[in-house]
Amino acid sequence: VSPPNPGLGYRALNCDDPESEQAALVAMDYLNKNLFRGYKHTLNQIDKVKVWSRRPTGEVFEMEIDTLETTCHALDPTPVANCSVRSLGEHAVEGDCDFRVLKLDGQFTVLFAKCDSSPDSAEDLRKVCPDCPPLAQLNNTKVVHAVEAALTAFNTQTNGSYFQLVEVSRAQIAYRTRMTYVEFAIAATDCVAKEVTDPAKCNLLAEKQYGFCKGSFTEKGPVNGNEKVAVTCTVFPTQQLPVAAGVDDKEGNTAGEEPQPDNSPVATPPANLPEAPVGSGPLLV
Amino acid sequence: NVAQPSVAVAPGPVVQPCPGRIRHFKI
Repeated sequence: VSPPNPGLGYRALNCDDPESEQAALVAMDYLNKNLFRGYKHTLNQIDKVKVWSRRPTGEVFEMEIDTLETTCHALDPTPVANCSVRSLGEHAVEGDCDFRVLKLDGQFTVLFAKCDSSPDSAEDLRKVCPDCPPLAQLNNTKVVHAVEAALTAFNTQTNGSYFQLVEVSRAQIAYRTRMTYVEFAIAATDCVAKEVTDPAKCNLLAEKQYGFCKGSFTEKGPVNGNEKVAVTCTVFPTQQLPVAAGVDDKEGNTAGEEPQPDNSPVATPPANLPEAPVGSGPLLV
Repeated sequence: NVAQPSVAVAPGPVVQPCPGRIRHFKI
């Protein structure tokens, strides 16, 4: 009796086999090139690999991969190899990805990608750093206020274009010190920062120019009566983004974000960013 | 490997094919 579907079985491959690593690196490259929000991720561990033979030719690598968030924003053109992994003390975020990668004539192509991301537990964070603030909800009023103050401070001090907020990508609130730390992405508009009267009338430049900011906001305290804001922004060279899709966690948020209480649509790009592709091509959920 | 029948041969290290190595740290 012949086995059913002869020739369609899979072969198990060592997760640390160079061929597995090669497929995983192609998958990670694909993931990062198609991210438009949150942070770039780097390979941490290959969990499982099955290699299926494909008719008439080729092989499909079905892989489960664990990733870790880096400190480079998705819009940052820095190669991920040069990005630092987010440390445990900064409240690390991991990704859990399923990929299908086709190997044909020695070339790897991603056919399917799906990633969920989730922050490390608050308990784990306390173990490594009892005083480190955990990730905060991105729509927390303190976070929103800190981002507004930081962006205003940046626009007030810049001599160039007025920058609009693209997304808040990360936030931590240190209640003891009354400080809120925020990270957010910005985009240049056709308005001059020092001349803006109505930001709503500013339009994004045709050739998109993005930036990434880290800010902190200190609330007024009973002793210290002044608010303080500090912000540092890096403006990236103008860039042509690929047609993008999102990487979502189980709560419907992008990699690097805390679960949000609102039911934001899944994989909806933020304003000013390209929509997901329609039609044929690799599927990125 | 050649071993005398009376000498017990210690089993070699078991290679776990998966999951693979952790490059940074595990959450």
